[in-house]
Formats: sequence, C-alpha cells, structure tokens
Amino acid sequence: FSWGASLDDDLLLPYPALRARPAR
Amino acid sequence: DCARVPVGSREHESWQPSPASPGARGPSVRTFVSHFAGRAVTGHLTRAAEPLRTFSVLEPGGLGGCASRRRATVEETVREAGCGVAQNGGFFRMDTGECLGNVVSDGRRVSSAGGLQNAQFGIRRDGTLVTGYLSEEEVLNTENPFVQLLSGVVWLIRNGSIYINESQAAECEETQETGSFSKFVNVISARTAVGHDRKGQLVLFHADGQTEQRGINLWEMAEFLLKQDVVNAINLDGGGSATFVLNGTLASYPSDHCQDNMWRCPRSVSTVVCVHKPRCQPPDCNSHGTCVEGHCQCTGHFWSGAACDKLECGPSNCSQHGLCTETGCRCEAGWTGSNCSEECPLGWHGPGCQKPCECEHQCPCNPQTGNCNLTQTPTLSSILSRVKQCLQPSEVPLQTREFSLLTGTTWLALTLVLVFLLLISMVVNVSLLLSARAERSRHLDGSYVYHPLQEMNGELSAEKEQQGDACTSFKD
Repeated sequence: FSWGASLDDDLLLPYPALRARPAR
Repeated sequence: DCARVPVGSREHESWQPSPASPGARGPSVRTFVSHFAGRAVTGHLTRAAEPLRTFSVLEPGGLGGCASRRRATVEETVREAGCGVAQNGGFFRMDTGECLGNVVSDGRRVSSAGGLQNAQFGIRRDGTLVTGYLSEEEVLNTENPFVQLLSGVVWLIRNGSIYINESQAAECEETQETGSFSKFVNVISARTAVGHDRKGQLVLFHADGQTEQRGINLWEMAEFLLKQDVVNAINLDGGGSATFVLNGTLASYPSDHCQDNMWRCPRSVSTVVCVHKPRCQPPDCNSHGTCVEGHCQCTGHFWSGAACDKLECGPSNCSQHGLCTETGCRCEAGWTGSNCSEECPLGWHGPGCQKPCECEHQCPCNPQTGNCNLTQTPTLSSILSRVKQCLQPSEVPLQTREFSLLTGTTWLALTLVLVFLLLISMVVNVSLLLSARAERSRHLDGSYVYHPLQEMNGELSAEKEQQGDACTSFKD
C-alpha cells in the first residue's frame, strides 16, 4: 500500500532558497 | 557556495576500525521518548558493529537515482536493499531532485560537492570512519578510497565535543546572525544524524518533530548523542524529510501533510542511509570466494586475504623461481617442483623441464635455456656431471641417466675404501715403530748382559760350551 504523496510542507533548509548573490 | 576547497587537507577525524568480534550481534535499535526543555520527543537510536560491512549509502530509488535526479520515499528505496534499519540521508534540491554534496554508494562515486565545505561522513575501503570536512582531492583519493560517503550540514560532535559553533563558521554562516543558517541550527524540528561511537560502531539518530512546533534543535540533539557515547556525528536532512524505516516499513511520524490534510505522509527524499546484514567487501569476494556472515571464505588453495584478492603459495613464495598463480607455483624455465625449488633433472630443460637436451654425446644442457654451451650460467652440479658423462668414449653406448648416477656412486665407494685402507696401514706402522723404540730403550737403562766371545772359525769346544752356560748367570 502507499501513503500517498506528501505536500513537502515542513521545510527545514540551512541556506535560503534564493541566493543573495552569485556563487564565488 | 561559500567556500570551495579543491586541494589540500581539511579538518576531519579518522577513526580506525575496531577488530571484528566473532559472532557480533546484529544492529541494536532503541526507541526513546525523552523530554527536552519540557517537551516530550520520540525517536530512535540505532547502533551497528562493523560499519564497513553493515552500512550503505543508497541512491534514491536504486542505482542511478542521483544521476537521474530521482526522488523516492525511504520505503521505496530500501525495498530491494534488505535494510533492517533505514533513514533519509543527504540534502537535495526539492525542485530538481538533485543530490547535494558528495555521495559514494557501495564504492560508486555518484555525486561530488566539488570541494564545497559541508560536514561529511564516510567509510574508507579499509574500514576507517571519516567525519568532518574534506577537500575534493581527499574525496577523490584512490589509495584508500571511500566506499560510502555522504554530506550533511553541521558537524555536531567532533572527537567527543560539541562542534556546532565551529561548523557554523566553516559552513558559511557569513552575514546574518539571525539568518537561515542560524535558524536552521536553533529551531526545533524533526532531526536525523549519523556518526559513530567510541567502539567504532555506526550510530543513526532519528527524532520526530515538526519545524517550530515539535522536536529538538541541533544543540539538544548533540547533547543527547554525547550521552550515548557518540564521538563524531554530523546532522542530516530533517524537517519533513526525517523518516525512520524498520525492516522496510515506516516506523516514525513524518511531519509533511498528505493531500488530505488530516494525515501525514512520508516525503520523497534523496539518498538513504541503510543498515543491513554484514556484507563482504567486495560483495562477490572478487569471484574467488563465497560470502558467509560478511566474511569471504576463499575457494581454492591459493586465494587468500579478507577479500580473496591475494595469491599465497606458502612461505617459500615459489623460491623466487616462479610465479604464484591460482593453481599454485608456475616455475620459470629450468626449475620444477611444487615450490620451484628443484632444478631440472640432468638432460632436461625449459618450462616445466619438459624438453630433453639435444646436445652431442648426450651431454646435459643449461636447464634454463637448453644451450649445450654451459658457460652462460653453469651450476656446480651440471659442470660435474658434464665432465663425467662427456669424457666417456662416444662409441661406448651410454647407459641411461641411472647409469651415470651408478658410476658416480662407484667412484665414491672406491675412494672411501682406499682411504680406509690407508688409515689402517698408517696405524699399524706407527704402532710397530713405537714398540721397537720401547724395546731398544729398555736395554740401555743401567742393566746389561754379557755375551760370551765365540770362536770365529769353528764350532766351539764342548768344554767352552759348558763354561758358556755357566757364564750366563753372573754377579754384579
């Protein structure tokens, strides 16, 4: 049986999703 | 994206593997409900001995998962992998499914962080447990390569001490005090971690939770692990990704909601950390043995080593005159015997001494080259035999090899007999000489005898003869 798809709604991210400036 | 270190050495801890204890039990899984600052938190702590044989990093959904940026629930990934205990592993991009950081799965390098400095946990081929920061060069090491490796964020415990502050500096918390990284460290949430304890056992930690509502922060997790004798550990993905699967079945309370908000659903994640029954390294024992309880049992007499990858032909090592193969010593030309210690018998040469010498007068040849001219590298035995055998007249039909051996023995016997006789004659002569000398010296030591004069030209008169008898007794 399957649980069904999760909504990925509990996000715990170390870095901001949007990058403040380009990678060095 | 803050600091890439391609070469050189970065700070990390290497922990030598503990000696395998025979009959080591399987992994131990403990369930806890502990209170952190008054909050009740449920979770699991798993310990597994011999991590080199019992721990694997799995790609999402199986082989090629990272390359194809696949996402899969932990249950889906471990379905065929035989994991007794499994948890979500490294971080990944939610939108593209890209595996982030370094990933080495069962010896296959499938993803590279390109030297990006985040906390790593891995096992090298010799079983060394490595925790901390690695340059790209160290990750790509081929001398003692990683067989399992994955990346986390924040080195929780380093050598028995909490290392979170140092991690924040190292893993790029540059500008904001209250930025996302600091929040990531201090917020309560569902958490997972991987590390090892002082005995060299692998440790997996899982705690249920929901960001900002339930669960624990990294400081609390580190304190909990320290009390469990954990020496090195890194933090893995958490929040909705935190998943604990026991024998293939979900055994935790994920925090993501399902489509129906009433229920919670496990997230499709990326890599998975898996604890399984002991496996051999490599699993097929290099096709020279069978894997029994995680240890290779080599087939044949000559394969040896933990991975059945070494040929062993005994202490003599083919006496430096041959090559050790899986069927035993293969001798160089001119040598024979199970360990190539015997030179070819006279009259034979070549590999395995299969070729007869083809020299004039049936003379022996060089056992290595078959050359009749023994000057190249003559050995003592071949020179002696050549002198004996080749001096015989050619028309005399030479007997077989046994005959040459017979004449040799005859010469020896004859020599010994002659020497023996010589010794006996010397002894007899010396003893005679000594006894004669002793006789003469006895006459000359103060006592004497009169010898009557005798008529030179006729026989003595009867009268003289009587007086002769009377005279033999005398007085001093």
